[in-house]
Amino acid sequence: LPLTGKTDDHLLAEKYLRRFYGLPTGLRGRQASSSDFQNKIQQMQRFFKLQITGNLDDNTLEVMKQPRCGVPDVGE
Amino acid sequence: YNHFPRHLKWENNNLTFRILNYTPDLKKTDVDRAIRSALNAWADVTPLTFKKLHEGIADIMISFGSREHGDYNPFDGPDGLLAHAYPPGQGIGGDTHFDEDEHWTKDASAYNLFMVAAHELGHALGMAHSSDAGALMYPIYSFSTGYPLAEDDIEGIQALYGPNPNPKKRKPRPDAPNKCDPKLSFDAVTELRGETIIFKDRFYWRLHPQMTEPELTLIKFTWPSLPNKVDAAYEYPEKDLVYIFSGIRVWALNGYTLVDGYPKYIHKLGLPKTIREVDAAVHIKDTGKTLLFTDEEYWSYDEATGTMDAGFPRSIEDDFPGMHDEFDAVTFQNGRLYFFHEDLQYEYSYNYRKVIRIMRTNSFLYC
Repeated sequence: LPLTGKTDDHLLAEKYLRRFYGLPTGLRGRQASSSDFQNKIQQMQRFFKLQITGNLDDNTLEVMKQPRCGVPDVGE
Repeated sequence: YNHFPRHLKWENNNLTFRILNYTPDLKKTDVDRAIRSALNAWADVTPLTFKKLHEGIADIMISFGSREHGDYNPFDGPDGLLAHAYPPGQGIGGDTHFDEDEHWTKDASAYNLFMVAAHELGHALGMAHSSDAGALMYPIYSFSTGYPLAEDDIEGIQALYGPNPNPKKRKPRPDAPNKCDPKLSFDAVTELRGETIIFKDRFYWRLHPQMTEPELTLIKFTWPSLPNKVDAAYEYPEKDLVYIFSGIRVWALNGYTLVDGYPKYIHKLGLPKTIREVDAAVHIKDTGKTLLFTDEEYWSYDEATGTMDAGFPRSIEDDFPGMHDEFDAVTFQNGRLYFFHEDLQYEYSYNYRKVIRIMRTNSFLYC
């Protein structure tokens, strides 16, 4: 399937991690924001048993694009 | 399985629910039935009971809404978010909302209301998302028929409420297979444009040369019209097709896309009508032949002529010595045949006609 542009993917991921993994919203320092983002991606990759890279790779994006329930995954 | 923080649950076992509005996608009676069946799935394995209210405040208030629908937790239009529900508690606690922008159905043609309701009502009872891809409480939508709860869901809900004092006989959905289970067996293995696809129960693993870990997905997620159980599969690269066998039917894939005109009956390949399933199948590029394994025998199908070769079936034991005489799956890679029988994998040299190595089946998944 064709992939959307990188910026779109990053926005999608940010929105996804905010909603389901409690990624903080608002402006933050550059370093803190990037490590938060990676930690949240890792958390999501761990949950879905994907390879834990902390990067927004194709497999991670594919899961993010699947239809799903709107309740956050981080209940535990 | 997971629960919400502080293990939120209802204090009493006799709960009420109310359906506030209905989707126009389905008849009212179909919505009522989907919700009632979804509640019953949980009631069957717990002491919980559910009484329907037609007015007033119920513990679980069920509604359909679009975008921002009154809880500052908006939906997003078609696809994406399908529904959400709140954990047990006063006020909004237990309430369950479905995205009206989805197309709701009672079959597999779009989003099945019963499946989504069963998942959401799990939240309304205190179940958080499970990371077991076979569980109903896995956060990604999938369709299946039969009883919707897996063992994982049952253990989770019973940890909150205990078992049903009058248990009903239910066959739970199997949990996702564990790739490193030493007793792991495969249903079918095939190549697909350089990837390897391994079918097991309702799932398949995808091995890609650029992926270090196998990827596990529900068959229905990728191919909703394929059956939940695959018996055999093989790739015929000359035509860029992968054939998938289940019972007396065979489907064809071109890449990940199902080919029109399928399923066809396996008997069209020249197998006798007495054969009701193919255990394993493999295409050998060097000879142009496809071998179809059924019980203790195998058949040779000539792809070029589209006919079954004369002199078959032949005995597996006679022609493939040193192995079991029945197989679950077989694949051909780098000039070698890999036969799978239960938890054992036989690497077989087709040229030298002998077994080279015997390994665990799970070693194929890097275990």
